[in-house]
Amino acid sequence: MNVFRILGDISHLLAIIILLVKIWKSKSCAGISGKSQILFALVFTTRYLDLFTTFISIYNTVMKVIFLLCAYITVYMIYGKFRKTSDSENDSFRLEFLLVPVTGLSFLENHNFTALEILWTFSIYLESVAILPQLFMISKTGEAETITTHYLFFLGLYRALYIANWIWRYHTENFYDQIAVVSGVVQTIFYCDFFYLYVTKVLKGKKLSLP
Amino acid sequence: SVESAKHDEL
Repeated sequence: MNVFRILGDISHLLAIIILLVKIWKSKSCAGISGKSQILFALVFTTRYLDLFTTFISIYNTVMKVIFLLCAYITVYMIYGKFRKTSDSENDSFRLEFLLVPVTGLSFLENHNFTALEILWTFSIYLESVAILPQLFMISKTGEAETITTHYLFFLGLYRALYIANWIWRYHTENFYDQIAVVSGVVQTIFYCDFFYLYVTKVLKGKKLSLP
Repeated sequence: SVESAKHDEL
């Protein structure tokens, strides 16, 4: 464990909590892509199946449970409790355009051809594109609530910090997981234009609105 | 490259 990974996990947890609080407090999931949240719940479900087979540490187990719970509560709030407030017509990204290539690739490129490993690989590839429906929705509506931009900032920051963690682990433990690294870099690249808008607009107190 | 047999990251 290193500081980049701890900060990354905290950033990830913070993002998830910001979103939960936003939906719960405002009793609305306007501007939030329910599809992205479904993909994140799927990412955690397929990645954390080893929760019952491999014990890494208390921290690892606790965080996995928290992430799983928060993901499903968020999906439940969007499609259950506050479904009347979800603008599903703007949340129109075709999930099959993501799920089909990700599934195919996880069978082609993996560390070993076992069920758990393929599901883990699937979750890694899926996570790198899971935010696309949300970014697509913002590009369609042309704007995002400030609290949603903070959610996206910490969500993007978490994988950027993981890249620092992988560089650190490569130099200190000669540990290197090519699938996670390549996916993580792709995932972070998808946030770059958002990071630019966040820094140039939101941090200057303006509302995030796309030109 | 030392690939991860055990996935110890979240």
